[in-house]
Amino acid sequence: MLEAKFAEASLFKRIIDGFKDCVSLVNFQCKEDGIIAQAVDDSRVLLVSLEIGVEAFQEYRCDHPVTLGMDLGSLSKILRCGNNSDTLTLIADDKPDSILLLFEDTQRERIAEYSLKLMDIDADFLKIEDLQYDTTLMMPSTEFSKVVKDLSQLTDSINIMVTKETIKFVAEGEIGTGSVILKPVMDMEKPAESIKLEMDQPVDLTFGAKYLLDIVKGSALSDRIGIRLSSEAPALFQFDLSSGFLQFFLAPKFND
Amino acid sequence: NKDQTKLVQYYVKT
Repeated sequence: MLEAKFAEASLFKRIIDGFKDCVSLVNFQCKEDGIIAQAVDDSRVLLVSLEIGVEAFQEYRCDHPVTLGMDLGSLSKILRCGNNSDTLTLIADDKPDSILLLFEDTQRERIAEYSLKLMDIDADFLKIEDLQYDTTLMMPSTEFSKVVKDLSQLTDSINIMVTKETIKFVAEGEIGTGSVILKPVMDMEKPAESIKLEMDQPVDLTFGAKYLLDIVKGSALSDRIGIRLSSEAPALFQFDLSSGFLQFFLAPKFND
Repeated sequence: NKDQTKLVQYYVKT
């Protein structure tokens, strides 16, 4: 039996909205210590990895591990039926063919109940080794989102170059070029506005703009984004939850 | 022009 209660339905909505546009069919693996999910986009370039720890829930109980295969488009339709401030409880039995979503407005004694049919999803699971990245960046997610959206207007590829003191984003397109340079900055009054840079090796990487546009949809989950870059591996973009995270692994573009 | 690499070039299926 799974019973996972969010204090506010908006959290689960923001999580699903954060990656529903890049992957559609997802297996959610529910275990004693929380819920994890992994999915790769159709072009096999972007991987989403979600972990929702027990502390992110108001109440959590999972007696037996259970996998819930869901179509995010369908799930999203049901999530829109609840109000943001409702509590949301996900309920499934040990061998479920559907999941129950229970929205409760405790102040108005309003209870809404929906069930969503589950799917058997045959998906590969990719093993991602922990690795040393050449560069780690922490910055406001709104700032990263703006850079990506602005530069994407010019081109389908965005180049990210990091040197000791500088983070440079470059777009070269048919209508013209653009670049944004950011420097590490510590904002004592508003720590969330700070830009932190740890660089072991300079990096110069190019990514498909359309994937970056998908990634920045996770910005509603956290006011900070962590970006880890390496010449040898896909980049990692991470939004932290109060317990858990939403990660995107993006394969770079290279000269052929 | 650069070529888009795929995740399977980096990760192993389990």
